[in-house]
Amino acid sequence: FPVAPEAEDEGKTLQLVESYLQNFYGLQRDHHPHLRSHGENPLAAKLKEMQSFFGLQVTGKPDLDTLEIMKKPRCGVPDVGQ
Amino acid sequence: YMFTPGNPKWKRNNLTYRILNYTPKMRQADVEEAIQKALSVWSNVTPLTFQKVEDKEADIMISFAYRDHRDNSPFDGPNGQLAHAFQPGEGIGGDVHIDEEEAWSKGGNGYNLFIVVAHELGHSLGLSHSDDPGALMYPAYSYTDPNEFLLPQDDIDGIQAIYGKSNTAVQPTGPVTPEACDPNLTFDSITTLRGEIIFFKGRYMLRKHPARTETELNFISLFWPRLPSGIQAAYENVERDEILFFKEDKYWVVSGYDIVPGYPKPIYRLGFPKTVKRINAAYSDENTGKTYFFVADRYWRYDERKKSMDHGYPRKIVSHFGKIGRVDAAFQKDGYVYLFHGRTQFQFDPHAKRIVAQMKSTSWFNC
Repeated sequence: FPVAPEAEDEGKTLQLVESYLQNFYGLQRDHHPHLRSHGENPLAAKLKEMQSFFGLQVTGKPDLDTLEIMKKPRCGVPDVGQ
Repeated sequence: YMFTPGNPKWKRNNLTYRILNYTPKMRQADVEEAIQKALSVWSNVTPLTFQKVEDKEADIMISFAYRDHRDNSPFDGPNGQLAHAFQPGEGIGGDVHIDEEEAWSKGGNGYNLFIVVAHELGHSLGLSHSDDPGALMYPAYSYTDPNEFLLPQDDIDGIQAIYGKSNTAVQPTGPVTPEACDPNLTFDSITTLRGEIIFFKGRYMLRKHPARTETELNFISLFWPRLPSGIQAAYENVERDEILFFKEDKYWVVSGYDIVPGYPKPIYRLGFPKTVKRINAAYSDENTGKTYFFVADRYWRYDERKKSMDHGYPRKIVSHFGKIGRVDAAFQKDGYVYLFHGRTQFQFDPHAKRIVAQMKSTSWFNC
């Protein structure tokens, strides 16, 4: 399959993924980037939650199918309770 | 379906709504019609009623808004977030906010206002997002022709779990999203498409690529927005790289993602008599250039090169294909013809002129 050109632009991808997970999965904005927390990367954990909700393969990585769903226009209500 | 956390619901069934402002992109009457239709989606399946009010506070206040509109949830301009709504409750509870910077329409271009408002009203009534890809409450926008819209069963189950069943004598039901490994899954039609196999069911298509194990479920409208749902027959003319779709007495020719201008056309142009009202199934043999059309218990044979029906048809299906009953869907792959009847699939060898195997209809989905 053709690779979506945007996927190759890491910076844009990461920004899309972060804002999507902040909007709809309560990903906390990382106010202390210089601190490394232990345990799973919170972004990967939220990504898995989102992939499971949409019936995607749960990889914890922003693969093409996941990016495709994130780009779809949608309702502004979070997929999880606040 | 999922309830909004805390299970908020309205304590009354007779609710009020008010339209605070309108978008300049649609006629005011079309906005009102879209909203009324969106409300009836939910009142048709519950005891709920919605009365329009002017100049006073309503339970559900509907408005078009720009970017930051003072509710801690700013809109983001064109695309992205289309609208949002608040769970049942006083004040802002139940209100629907629509992003004015979207291209609202009453048809298939831009974003259809009816579909989006119907979804938001689900939130206004206490439903959260569903993970059923066919549900109205699924968070990603997908277009369906409002005239063909039927509230899916998942949404009916959800809203009735909150407000109870409808007061009508006959309870309304809705379409169920097909699941590839459902043993009871049958198909409206099937066609090959550039090496893939596309199975049609209602407004959905299940897409099977030979190199991928999983099956992809999409709306037909994702590829072909102007095609109807419920495609009754389809076949690929490999030579011309075209797909022909049939529903009732009309057929469409598609090349790639585009419908060839001038279609749909009556099926009678192909040589069917007026007594034929619909086509049940079709497949095309790319080696012989002959296309087989199945109608009730008979079949016709069409010569793609001569562009005319062969003489001596229709003939009885049983006379050529054996005792397989009526054919719901058919396609040819790797020299064999696969004929579907309900939950059964027959593999027919056109050279040996006999059925060589019988499988379940879902055998292609690696269940």
